[in-house]
Amino acid sequence: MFECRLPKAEVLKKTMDALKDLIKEAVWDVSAQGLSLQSMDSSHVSLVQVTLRTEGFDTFRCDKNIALGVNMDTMQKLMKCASNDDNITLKSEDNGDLLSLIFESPNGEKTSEYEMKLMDLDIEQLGIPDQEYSCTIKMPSGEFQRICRDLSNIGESVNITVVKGGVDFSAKGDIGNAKIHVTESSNVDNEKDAVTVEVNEPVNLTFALRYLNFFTKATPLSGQVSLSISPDVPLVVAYEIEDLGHVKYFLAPKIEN
Amino acid sequence: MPQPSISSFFMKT
Repeated sequence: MFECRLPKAEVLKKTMDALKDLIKEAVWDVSAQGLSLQSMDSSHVSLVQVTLRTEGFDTFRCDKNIALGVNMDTMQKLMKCASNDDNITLKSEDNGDLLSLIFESPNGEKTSEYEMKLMDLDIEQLGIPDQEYSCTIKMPSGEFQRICRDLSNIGESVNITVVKGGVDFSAKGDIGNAKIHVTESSNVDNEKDAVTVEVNEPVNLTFALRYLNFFTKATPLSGQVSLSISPDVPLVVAYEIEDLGHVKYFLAPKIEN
Repeated sequence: MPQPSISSFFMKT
């Protein structure tokens, strides 16, 4: 038996919004540690990894590890039936083929129960090593979303150059060129507005904007985004979900011809 | 510029 309860459906709705354009089907792995999901997009260019820790739930019961194979589009549609303030319970039997989603209004006067058919999915899992990165940038997530969107008007790729104290995001295309320079904040009252740039060694890498724009669908989950970059390894774009977990996206740099 | 697959960077488990 698996059963968990979150006080607000909003966070799970936003999590589904962050995933559904990138992946069509995925497996939620349920264990005593919480819920986790890992999946490549259909073209195997990027990888997304989600962790929702047990401690962030109101209640969490998992008698034995189970894998819930879901169609992301279906799950997102059902999640949309919940109001943001509803509390939400997810429930499944150990060998069941259904996931129950129960939404309860804050005043307890309305309870909605949906049952979603589960799928038997065999999804390749990859081991993601912990590693140190040459540079880590933290910035307002809305600002990163804006930069990716704006540079998409110019070209298909963004070149990210990180040096001490700042970052250049630049794009080239048939119509012209663009460069956006973001400087590290010197003094910030509100932490979520801050830009911080940690540089062990400067980097200069190029990434596909198409995928970065998919990743920024997670913007409503967190005021800040972190970009971890090293030469010749995938970029990590991470959104922390307060008190609950994170959504992390991985994208390999484009290579020179 | 060519785009490498993400699976070439991580070990299969």
